[in-house]
Amino acid sequence: KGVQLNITEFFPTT
Amino acid sequence: MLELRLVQGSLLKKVLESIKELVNDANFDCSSTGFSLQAMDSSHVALVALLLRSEGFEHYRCDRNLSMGMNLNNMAKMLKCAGNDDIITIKADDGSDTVTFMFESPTQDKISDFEMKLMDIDSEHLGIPEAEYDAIVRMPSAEFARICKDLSSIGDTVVISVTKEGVKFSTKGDIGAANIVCRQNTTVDKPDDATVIEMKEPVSLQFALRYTNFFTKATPLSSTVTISLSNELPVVVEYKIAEMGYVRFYLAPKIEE
Repeated sequence: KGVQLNITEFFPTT
Repeated sequence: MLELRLVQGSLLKKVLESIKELVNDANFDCSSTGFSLQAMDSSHVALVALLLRSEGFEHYRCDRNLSMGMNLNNMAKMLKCAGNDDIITIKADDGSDTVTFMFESPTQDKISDFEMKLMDIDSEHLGIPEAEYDAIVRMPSAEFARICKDLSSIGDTVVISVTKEGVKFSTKGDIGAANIVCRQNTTVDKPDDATVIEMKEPVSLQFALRYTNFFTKATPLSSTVTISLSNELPVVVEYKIAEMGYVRFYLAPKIEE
């Protein structure tokens, strides 16, 4: 079914 | 001192209805640019970014940048008490721990104010990089909502693939599989009924339908939706808010193990 990635893996914390 | 008067109050009602199931608590940020929000869902899979530009308000006073923590469910409860034709004014004093929503009927014969307690929210702010997307699909928002709803009765995830042929939405589940292909179609009576596909590179990404179905709660805000895709990046599902701004939903993909 695939692994759900997190949005924080793509967008850096500012 | 903050005072924002929105003649088309129904827009704010619709905004809250579109995000309250995805996000529980969020900071609304108020600056000279506008009234905005950025928040993740509790599992940090999706992110919502809202902007209502200051120019879209009939009156916009924001003396200094202000961040107001609100429980979105409670805010939605209060805004539900506004009539669809009401003018909504958001008011807050500096340092206050409350925000006031004032509703005026169009004929000015009923004026209500609802005061809501603010909350301290420790939220991470994420930097959303400007990206060139491999494929951008614009389609009727109701069609996208229908597709997400239909596919979620078959499976849990949707594969969105864009090729020269069109955009394909596919799912698989215990009872079987489904594929829905939408071809570019610009020969329609109304421009909002068109499906327009701009593709630089073919794209294929898998997403959880649970989230795309949350996003489609924004359908009443706009007759069209724009879906921007790049391989191995979060999808952006954008609903424009007439002449004021947007609600954008970002969703991280699922990848094969």
